[in-house]
Amino acid sequence: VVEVKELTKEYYLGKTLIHALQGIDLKIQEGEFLAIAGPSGSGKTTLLNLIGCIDLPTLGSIKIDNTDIGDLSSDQLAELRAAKIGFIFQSFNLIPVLSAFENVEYPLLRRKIKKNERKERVMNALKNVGLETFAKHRPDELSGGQRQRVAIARALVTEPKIILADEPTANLDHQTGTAVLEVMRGINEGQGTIFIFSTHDPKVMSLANRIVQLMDGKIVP
Amino acid sequence: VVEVKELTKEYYLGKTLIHALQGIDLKIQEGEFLAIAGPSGSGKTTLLNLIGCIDLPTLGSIKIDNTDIGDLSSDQLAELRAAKIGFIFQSFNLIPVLSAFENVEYPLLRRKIKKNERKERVMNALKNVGLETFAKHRPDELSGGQRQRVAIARALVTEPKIILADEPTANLDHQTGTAVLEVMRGINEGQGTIFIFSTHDPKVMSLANRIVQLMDGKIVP
Ligand SMILES: Nc1ncnc2c1ncn2[C@@H]1O[C@H](COP(=O)(O)OP(=O)(O)OP(=O)(O)O)[C@@H](O)[C@H]1O
Ligand SMILES: Nc1ncnc2c1ncn2[C@@H]1O[C@H](COP(=O)(O)OP(=O)(O)OP(=O)(O)O)[C@@H](O)[C@H]1O
Ligand SMILES: [Mg+2]
Ligand SMILES: [Mg+2]
Repeated sequence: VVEVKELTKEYYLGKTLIHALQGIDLKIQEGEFLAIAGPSGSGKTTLLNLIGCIDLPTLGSIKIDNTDIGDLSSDQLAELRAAKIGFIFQSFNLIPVLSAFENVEYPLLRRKIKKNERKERVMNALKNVGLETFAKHRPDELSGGQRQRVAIARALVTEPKIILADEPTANLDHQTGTAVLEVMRGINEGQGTIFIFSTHDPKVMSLANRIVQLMDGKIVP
Repeated sequence: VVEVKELTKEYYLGKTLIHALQGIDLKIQEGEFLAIAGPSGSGKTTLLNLIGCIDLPTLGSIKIDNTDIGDLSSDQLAELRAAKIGFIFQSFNLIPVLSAFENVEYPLLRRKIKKNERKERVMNALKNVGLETFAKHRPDELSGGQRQRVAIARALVTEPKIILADEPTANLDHQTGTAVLEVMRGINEGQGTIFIFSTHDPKVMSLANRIVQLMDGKIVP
């Protein structure tokens, strides 16, 4: 479903060249529950942002369902992203003026879904992350881990083919994190949804059916 | 050094009353390396924000070095905070337009410290968190864990009496997190600096010399 070849990402900082990713090759099949592990600064977020089509590579190619995303216009890329990919950002990226309910409902507004059905799907997603009684809270009226769980519910609600989760359990205690991971595992096994985690949480790695190690922008064989 | 009595924090959300903290009593002595543990939403950040004088309680009192902070004007409170407290926020709160170096240097600008000495203290703090080669990066040119470490360096550089650290290792891999905690432990043992952590990281709890459990806004005896 996802095929990455020779993927490279470089940044210039003044005159210094930063090699964030150096020639990554990776194939991801349907049903994978994949953990990308590696130390802070090793390139996990950079890799997820490229596979998630929210950043452009310096070199190399990414194919999703056999479509090379390099051949797409930015409109087509946005369309592919909205239809197939759910993204849980490392910094949550919730919309501050919207409630938890409205943040989770937001990606459903693009689709022709009736209001009742939207409400049912949003409340079900919030229930899956243990926040059904916090639907009216805005992000600044939630704890750090509660905001993170709203970001998870938002990625699950559109039932995408691929979910990219960047450190989704970083702000969650053991019990809450385990409960949320079990929900994700259920979706993965029930619907074949691909989950690609960036993580250093041992709980995530123990649930993964494949672990890829990143070090200084390269995959460690 | 820190004495908390009957500390209570309530929020109104529409007509609903949220009890974030309910009658907390806590005494913290010099040299303590204290972990406040508890599930997501239990009130850890709320408690740290009150002890850190960046939020006001609904009820109850907080004394720092025998001064009841309720008796202080907002200027005096800001003065106390700048002089005695270092704060590592759960969401880092770095200034986006400043480099890592400038973010760490910022709290030193209030004091009469010569530029050379400021530079030495900032580079030493960045070295302590493993980021001396990233001094020129802005926050958006850093990884999540690198931003978190800049926030840690910024709290350490003023050598405060009390450091409040809200989930300081959430975005760090095991090795990086352990290295940063060892630096903090060294400062705690060398200078008697009080560290109060909000955490659910077992590594932090294993280094703590005291653990307080929070559940639904109350201390679990
Ligand atoms: N815009 C940028 N400009 C310059 N360097 C950057 C930029 N974005 C990221 N980097 C650098 O690229 C490297 C990889 O960053 P990335 O965020 O992918 O790491 P990560 O594995 O997600 O780390 P963490 O676990 O700390 O979140 C880091 O060293 C970072 O400093
Ligand atoms: N401004 C606010 N308005 C309403 N409720 C709030 C507000 N701020 C926090 N809360 C609620 O107070 C409770 C305690 O929040 P707090 O941030 O202290 O928890 P926490 O222990 O730090 O959680 P986490 O581990 O997820 O960071 C939460 O249930 C949260 O929803
Ligand atoms: Mg990252
Ligand atoms: Mg918190």
